[in-house]
Amino acid sequence: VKNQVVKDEL
Amino acid sequence: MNIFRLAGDMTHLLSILVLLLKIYATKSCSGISRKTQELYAIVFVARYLDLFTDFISVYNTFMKVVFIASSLAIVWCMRFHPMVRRSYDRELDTFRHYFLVGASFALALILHEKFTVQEIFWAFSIYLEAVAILPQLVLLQRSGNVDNLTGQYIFFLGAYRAFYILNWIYRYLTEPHFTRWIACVSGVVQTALYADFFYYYFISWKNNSKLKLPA
Repeated sequence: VKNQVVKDEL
Repeated sequence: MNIFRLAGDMTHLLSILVLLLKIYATKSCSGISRKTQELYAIVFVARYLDLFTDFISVYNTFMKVVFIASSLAIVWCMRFHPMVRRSYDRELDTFRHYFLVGASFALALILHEKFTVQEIFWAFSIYLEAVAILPQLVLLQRSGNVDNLTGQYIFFLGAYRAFYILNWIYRYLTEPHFTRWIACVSGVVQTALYADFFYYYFISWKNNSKLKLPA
């Protein structure tokens, strides 16, 4: 679930 | 990280390098909107608040620092460098950019993923980035002539947006839970703003002539 909200784009 | 995302980040980086090259080599910022550059500086500072709270990768952190530092450096040059500031097209750069900041922040208060300071500033930065190019496009339209480096700067910025859309399509098709409505919808709006510019850019490229925008 945490992975979905991680903002990995710039 | 897919190839479209990497291409997007690299064209974004390239656009900033082209702009820095123009300012450094010609000691001039003519044709460049300081208002757009100030909006980008606000965009990066507001979006990368997570620099201190979330570590994603060395690449991610490095790029964030580069984007914040370069955007602040460009604004600094345009405001304070004794030679560069003289070439600033003040009378052409009259877009009311504070309206964009206010409207983006108001929208972020209404539409966000979570009601936290960081998430609201993130949404605000996404909305503001979508419209930050407007003062620049208005300035170009008013001056009519576009020098090569300024044209390339905007071309690479537009290419960065186009690659990000391909990246989202790729992620949507390959990742099971990829839904990022705020970023994707804003990104499409942002890219659409470049359509007109791209049209004239390709015409000038095809005819091998100088880029000119209709008044």
